[in-house]
Amino acid sequence: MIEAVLPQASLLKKIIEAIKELVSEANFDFSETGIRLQAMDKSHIALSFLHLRNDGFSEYRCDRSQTLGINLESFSKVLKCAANDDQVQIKATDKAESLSISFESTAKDRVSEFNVKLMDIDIDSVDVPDMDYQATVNMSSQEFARIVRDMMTIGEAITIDATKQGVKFSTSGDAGEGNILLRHRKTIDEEDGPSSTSVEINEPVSHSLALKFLANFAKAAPLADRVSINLIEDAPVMFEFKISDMGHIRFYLAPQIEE
Amino acid sequence: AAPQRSILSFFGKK
Repeated sequence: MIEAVLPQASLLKKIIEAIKELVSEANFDFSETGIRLQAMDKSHIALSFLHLRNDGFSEYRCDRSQTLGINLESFSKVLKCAANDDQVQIKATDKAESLSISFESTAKDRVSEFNVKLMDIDIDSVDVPDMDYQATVNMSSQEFARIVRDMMTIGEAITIDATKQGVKFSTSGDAGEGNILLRHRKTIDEEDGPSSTSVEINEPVSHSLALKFLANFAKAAPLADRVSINLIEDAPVMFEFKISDMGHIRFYLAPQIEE
Repeated sequence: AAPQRSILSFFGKK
């Protein structure tokens, strides 16, 4: 038996919106400690990784570990039937054929219940080793989304250069080229405002990435004020959005081969 | 466009 309650449906809506463009169906692994999801896009270039800890839910029960295969488009459609402030409960019995999702209004005078069919999803999962990143950029997630949007008007690929001075995003295309530099701030405090950027660096590192994937990652911006971009030579770049007090979404993106 | 590597060329399958 699985039962999990979140006080606000808006959080679950944002989580599903953040991954459904990259992954159409995914296995949700429920265990005593929480929920995990790992899924690659069809082309195996990007990996999405979601972790929600049990203590982030207002109620959480998982009697035995269970994997539920869910079509994310269907999940998203059902979640659209919830008001943002509704409490949401997800429930599945052992060997269930569907996931029960119910919403309760804040006044507790309206309760709706939906069922989404579960599916067997045969997908590859990968082992992600712990890595010592050479550079970690911590920046506003809104700023990240804006840069991705701006760069897409010019090119298809983006180069991220992290140095002690800051982080530079650049692109080029038929129409021309452009770059945006965010200077490193030693401390991120009130004075600097939430838009400031920090770069923790051991060695300068540079990666070239396909912009269309970053546009998908930027859909996680409503979940977190900040995003961290973690870079290491010759390995996928990791983008992390923290989900307040309960976990994170991480996206790993394989770099393009530098020409 | 530049050639694109796959996640699987970095991380092994479980």
